[in-house]
Amino acid sequence: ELSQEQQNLLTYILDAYNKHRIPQDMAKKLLQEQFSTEENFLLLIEMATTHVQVLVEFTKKIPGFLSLDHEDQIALLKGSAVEAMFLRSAQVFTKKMPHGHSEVLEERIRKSGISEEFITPMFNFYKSIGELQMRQEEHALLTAITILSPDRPYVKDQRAVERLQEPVLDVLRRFCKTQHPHKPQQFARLLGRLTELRTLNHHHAEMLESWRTS
Amino acid sequence: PASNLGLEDIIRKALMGNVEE
Repeated sequence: ELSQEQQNLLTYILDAYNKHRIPQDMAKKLLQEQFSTEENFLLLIEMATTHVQVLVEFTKKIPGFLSLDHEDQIALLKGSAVEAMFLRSAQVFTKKMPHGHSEVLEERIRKSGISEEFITPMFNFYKSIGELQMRQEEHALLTAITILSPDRPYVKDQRAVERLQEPVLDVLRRFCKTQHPHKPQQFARLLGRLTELRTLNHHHAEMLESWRTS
Repeated sequence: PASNLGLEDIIRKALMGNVEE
């Protein structure tokens, strides 16, 4: 079971996660309007920018984050922004959406000039997240854990970051045990997705390069 | 426009901004 302190940490992170999300008008725009390849590209850039702004607001609410060295805060956010973005997007694709919505979104991403070799692993990742049937709490905690990765480039005080990440990991581990009693591997699988995210992050950097070129 | 800003600029600006309640 979670201690009162752990329950508080969970509630705090979950509330922040639910509160800071992409505005609905922007999400609607993605579904309703028809755009050319170039407009798709610009819309995805706008979405990505908003994603980062929302992510920063969420991160500020993670207990202890603002007490970290300012440059370390930036290093953590820079290192994790893409991974957090993929996690959030995975949720969009695994949620039950009105008929046809996920197809429209997928079509838009496929028609934004991104090469197929980057698209396929991304949708594979979304599928693998879907298979885990994660609860909102798991999404919120996993996002916080991703952000609080002490091994990101340019982080100076790794120990301080570890001290923030460890309690969140512990809450996630306990939460998985109580919420998925018949799936003892749930916690390990969630951590496995973080490894997959690192690969996507790496691909993403290559993808941006190919996008810039084209 | 936001599309001209790099990731680090967006993060720095957002970190400096006030939290919207």
